[in-house]
Amino acid sequence: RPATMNAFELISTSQGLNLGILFEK
Amino acid sequence: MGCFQSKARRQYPGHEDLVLLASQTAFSISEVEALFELFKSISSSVIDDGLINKEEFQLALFKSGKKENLFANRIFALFDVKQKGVIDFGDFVRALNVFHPNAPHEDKVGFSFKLYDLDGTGFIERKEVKQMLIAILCESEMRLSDETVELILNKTFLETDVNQDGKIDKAEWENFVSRNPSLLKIMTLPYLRDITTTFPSFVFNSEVDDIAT
Repeated sequence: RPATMNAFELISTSQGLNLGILFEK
Repeated sequence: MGCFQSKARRQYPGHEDLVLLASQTAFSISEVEALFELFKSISSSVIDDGLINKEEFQLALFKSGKKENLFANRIFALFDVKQKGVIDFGDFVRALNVFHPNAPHEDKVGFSFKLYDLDGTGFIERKEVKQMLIAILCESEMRLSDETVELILNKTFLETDVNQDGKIDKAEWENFVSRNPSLLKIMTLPYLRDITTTFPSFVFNSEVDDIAT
């Protein structure tokens, strides 16, 4: 399945890009 | 036993700073003050000097300051616009402004382009996408063969690199994200709409008499 995905779709799932976590207490 | 410098720096932003930041962003003065509550907790987690260093940033994102992450490093570098190695409160507010639900779409597109243009050449190159792909595979502990990685890269560049010159320019990126809006989801933080409710303690340190959001 990953082979059918676009690289950017995979990249955007990185924890390092999830700034929302800063607001979760 | 504190050091004078760290004490001096740990001040609350003055009224003029708040007004200036509010005027430069989509945030109200009260919202800027609420963001300061968040900034304060992150910037004091390792060294209480009123600045966010890379370790503190990683600690806030991963609950571990030791975890190196390519994407967290990129976000840190983009927040640290003056390349000082630390994020000050102004940097923090102005960068988060791009993530506001009401921020202009083109700002989000521009920020995401810079995020993926790792070496800042003005193009997202195949080697950069490969580097990021390998990083996300390591992060998620997903194992893919080199052949599969190359297949993903081929497919990605077929979809994005319209003029087929081997790199993605800004116009190609704009075109691609307009067809795939879900890729910009990471560029919007709904929390920023409600920041004064998330950090209500800002009222105790408020510089404004009439709290309006």
